[in-house]
Amino acid sequence: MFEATLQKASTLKKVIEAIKDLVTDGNIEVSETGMNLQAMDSSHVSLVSLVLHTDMFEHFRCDRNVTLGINLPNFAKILKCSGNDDSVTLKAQDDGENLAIVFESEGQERVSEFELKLMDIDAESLGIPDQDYNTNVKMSSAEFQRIVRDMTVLGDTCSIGCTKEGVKFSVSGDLGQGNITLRQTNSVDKEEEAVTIEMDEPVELNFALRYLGFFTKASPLCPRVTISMSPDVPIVVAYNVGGEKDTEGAGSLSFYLAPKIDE
Amino acid sequence: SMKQTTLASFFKKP
Repeated sequence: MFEATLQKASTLKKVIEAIKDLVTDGNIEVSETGMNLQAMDSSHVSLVSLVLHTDMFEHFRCDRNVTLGINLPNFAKILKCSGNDDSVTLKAQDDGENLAIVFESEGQERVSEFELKLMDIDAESLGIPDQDYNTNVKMSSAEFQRIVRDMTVLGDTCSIGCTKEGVKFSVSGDLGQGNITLRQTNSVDKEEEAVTIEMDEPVELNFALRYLGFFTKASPLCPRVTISMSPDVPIVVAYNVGGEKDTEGAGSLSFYLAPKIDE
Repeated sequence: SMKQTTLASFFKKP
């Protein structure tokens, strides 16, 4: 059987909220190392990779690997029933048809029990090459969300270009064009707002803003986001889960998006 | 115009 308790149900709620509009059904693979989900959107343009290590759980028991086929919008509906400071316990039998979800308030005076029906999902998985990226930009997740939102006003494709000086987001559409440049900041009052760029050579790629917009739904998870790019490969937009700022969290939520290319 | 690529062109099926 599988049984795991997270002290903060809100963390799981934010994770599922962040992916449920991009991916409807997904298999959560549970093993002794933790919980993992890899799923693509219906057009196979983007991919979500969620890793929750056992470290982030208060209690984690997994006797045998289990695949939990989950309808994510329905899971999100149940997670919305948790209180702000509730813990959450997930339980499943080896060949069970349901996932039990139990919320407990801090003082344990309120206990809510739910069951979510599991599904058989025929999910296609892809092997993501373990590669070093040419460019890694770390910035405020709220700032990234704002830029993506602002770019969407003007068009549907955003160019992201990075040099040592800064990272430039550009868009053009029927009503005109725009761009926003963030300079690398050495000293800022608020550490969370710093822009740091590690790069080998300048890179510029084009991406569909619709998908970048989906990814920024993960902003409540972490004040920082890491954007990784290399020429002619999918971009990675990654958030730590259950960690602080730039430090390695006990988990991660990464989004991959295939670039747009000139025809 | 720009063409959207898919992930299958970059990531392999295991």
